[in-house]
Amino acid sequence: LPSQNVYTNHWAVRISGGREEADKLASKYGYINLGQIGSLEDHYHFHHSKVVRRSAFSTRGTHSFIHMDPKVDWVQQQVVKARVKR
Amino acid sequence: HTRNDLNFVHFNDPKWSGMWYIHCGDRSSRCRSEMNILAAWQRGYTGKNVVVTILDDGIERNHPDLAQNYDQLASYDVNGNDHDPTPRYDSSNENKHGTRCAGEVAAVANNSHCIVGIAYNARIGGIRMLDGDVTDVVEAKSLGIRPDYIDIYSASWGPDDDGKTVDGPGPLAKQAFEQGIKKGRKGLGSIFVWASGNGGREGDHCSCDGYTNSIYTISVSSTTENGNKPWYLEVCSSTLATTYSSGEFYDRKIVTTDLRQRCTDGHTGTSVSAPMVAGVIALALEANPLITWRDVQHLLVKTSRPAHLKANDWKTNAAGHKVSHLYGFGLVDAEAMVVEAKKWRSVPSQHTCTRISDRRTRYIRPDQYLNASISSSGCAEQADQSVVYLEHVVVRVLIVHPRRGDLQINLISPSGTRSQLLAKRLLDNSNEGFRNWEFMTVHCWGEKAEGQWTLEIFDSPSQHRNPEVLGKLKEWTLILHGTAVHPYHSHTSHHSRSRMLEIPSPSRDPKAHEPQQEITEEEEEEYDGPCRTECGDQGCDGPNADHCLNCVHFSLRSAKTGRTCVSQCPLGYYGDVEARRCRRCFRGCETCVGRASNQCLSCRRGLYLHADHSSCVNECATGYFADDVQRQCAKCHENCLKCVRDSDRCTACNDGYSLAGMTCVPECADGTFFNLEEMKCIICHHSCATCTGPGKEECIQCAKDFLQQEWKCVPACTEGYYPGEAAGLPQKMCRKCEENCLSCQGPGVTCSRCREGYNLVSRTCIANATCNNADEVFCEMVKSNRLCEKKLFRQFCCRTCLMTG
Repeated sequence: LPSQNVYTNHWAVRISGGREEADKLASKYGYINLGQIGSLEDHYHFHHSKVVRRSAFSTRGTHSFIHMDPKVDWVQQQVVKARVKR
Repeated sequence: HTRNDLNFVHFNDPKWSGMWYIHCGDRSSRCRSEMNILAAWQRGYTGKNVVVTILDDGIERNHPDLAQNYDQLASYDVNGNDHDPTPRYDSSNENKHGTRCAGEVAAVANNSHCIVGIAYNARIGGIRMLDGDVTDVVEAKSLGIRPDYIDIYSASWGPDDDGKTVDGPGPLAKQAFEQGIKKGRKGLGSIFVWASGNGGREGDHCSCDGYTNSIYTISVSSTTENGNKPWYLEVCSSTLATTYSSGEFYDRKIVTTDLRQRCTDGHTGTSVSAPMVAGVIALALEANPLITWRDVQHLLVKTSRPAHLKANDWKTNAAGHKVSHLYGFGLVDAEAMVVEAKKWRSVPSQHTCTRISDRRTRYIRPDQYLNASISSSGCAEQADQSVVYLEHVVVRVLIVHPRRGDLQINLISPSGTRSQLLAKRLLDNSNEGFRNWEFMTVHCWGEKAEGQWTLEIFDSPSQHRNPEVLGKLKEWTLILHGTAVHPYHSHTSHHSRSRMLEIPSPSRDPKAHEPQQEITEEEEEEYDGPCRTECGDQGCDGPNADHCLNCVHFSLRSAKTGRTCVSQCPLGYYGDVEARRCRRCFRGCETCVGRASNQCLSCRRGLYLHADHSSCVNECATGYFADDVQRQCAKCHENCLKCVRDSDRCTACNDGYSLAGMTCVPECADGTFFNLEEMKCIICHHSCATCTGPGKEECIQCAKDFLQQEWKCVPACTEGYYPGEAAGLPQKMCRKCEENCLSCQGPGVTCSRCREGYNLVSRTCIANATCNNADEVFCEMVKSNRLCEKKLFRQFCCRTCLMTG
């Protein structure tokens, strides 16, 4: 069977303009900004508590308008990656 | 087999004698200490001031073998989004993996507990990231935690090793790797160590794992005690080095720390090999903290050896390196690593040369080889991309194919080295092909890049396929990484330069030689040609700077040793303006303003400038650290008493402060702990007298009137426990009653209440259903043999016989 993606309620977003700008955009679309992703500048980790935690489909709703915001350079809903301890 | 070396070092850790991969434990038996860890220790390297973290399911930070080396600043809980990477405990001990790996790196030595880590004085942290949904964000966050503080990241996980998965880091994790090697360790590059896969039995190939296959990770495989291929091991061309690990039941295993403060010698697979190499690299970093991420890979290539490892594909590449698809360059050698690291000069900068094939689709016909070649100059025409000497070679392919597992791919270098980029994978039925998948080989390391590279693809159908559907190679790209100059020979110029600085010799100035060929013998008697511009108003008796009769600026050296004119004094001298002479600085000064010991401005290699005294010293005073880049003693952070490598990497603190990892934080009063997020002392849970965090399970000592039970402080012992003395502790401890006993008065047979299904017989709990048909004769036998007095036989008819009198 082809592998089926499992979508989470976490997003990676690239926004220039710093943490403040990221916070503003997060709240505009109902996300919580969980902060910068490691040491990747301008990359932020967003979480949306009203989106189902695990889903077989990329969910749509007002939160997905963030994809169209001109201040957002790039956004990606996070998919579960099967990882195995060796 | 190496010398029996037990007498050199002995530790009192109970499993020390079983650590066969470190020392020869028994004079009469064979031993395997080819990893030369003991020898590296004997040279004084134990991982001091090196920070390692384990990316895994957490780390038991209060494990007695880890607590002393545990580093909170090298730790984080990505799953829980806090600073505590303690694993989640469950009945199956599912989250033991990180703790097991951590012990192999930095278990404390000589503490009478469990084992000794390979870098037993290194700092060890854990990043808890596998106990939840793993996403690209989770991986990128984990790989980028404190890159200036953490030296080595060790990971023993990856995509499934089921023989049918092809997967690797997502875009964010890829960026995190790139950021790490570019900016981590203050520009020297983070070191990522990765366990190659465990899918040997499934016919998996580690080229299908984008993590071990990355040029940024050091991919490590395993061998058994006897040098055989373990059943779990995957072959591939990106493996760099190997360590010992478990094998068949008759092979000895690796011992390490385990969850719930225990030790284990269970099966370890490749997972233990990554932390073993991380430990060895920690020793090398202690020997030379300035080596870069690429230096570490060069060191492994140079020092790892085939030893007694058995493989039928050992070959010597054109650069003279022995390499195998099972073991890379062979077994790691800790002693060779520290010895080489100590004298290592960084390799020249990394260049990358990329060549893309033409976009002509080539059909891959079953049972036939498809050869596609690219001719490369190593980008000789572009100086910033020029690769003459190879390091990693990457091949990116776009292949469509009806059954991916039927493909085998080889790469043949211009020198004729053939590396197998992919072997047949019987379980891989996917029709997805390889969409810009990158294969990597280290087998051409050190070879020349220029010439014809051939990609060889073979399709051998392992089951019936539609003969009309052919595989296609749509495009392939050859990415050569390496250096424009020889990575080691180029050091000669460095060495001669440093010699030149020590003994300045004007004759080494190439300009001074330029006109020499034009001089004829008769000109020696009376010279009327032009003088060097450095010559003064008295002119010269020859064309060179040492022919001047006086100088415009400074004269260097004496008439006896060959005086010459220079515009600026060389290193090791200062310009005496009045006398127009270059005079020697004090011994050890590289530049100075006078000849006194306290007039130095910079120091020679190996010495450090003490800014307060303007003098050069071998070792920096307390409160300062040796900055190897600036060659000066720089001040530690104001709260540090001692520090290493950076002002904020403290190893001892001023009064009123204590170490948290390598940071000095204010000492908190009893009943409080220092919170790193809020940077202040916060009250412990009311049951704790001292603690490491706010939870009731984070007590170090219990408050008055509380007893320690398991890892908590409780007002009274719960069911199944009795209060007992604890050696060395002021407060009492709750100890477990005898098995199946709900309450007891003390140790041994003192039970007063039993668990359901058990009955109290002679103050011990006996299962209800035992022996309910015992007759008198049988009971007489039980009684005459006094079976009820023996613990082993207590369950045996005692209750029934007692009831029947």
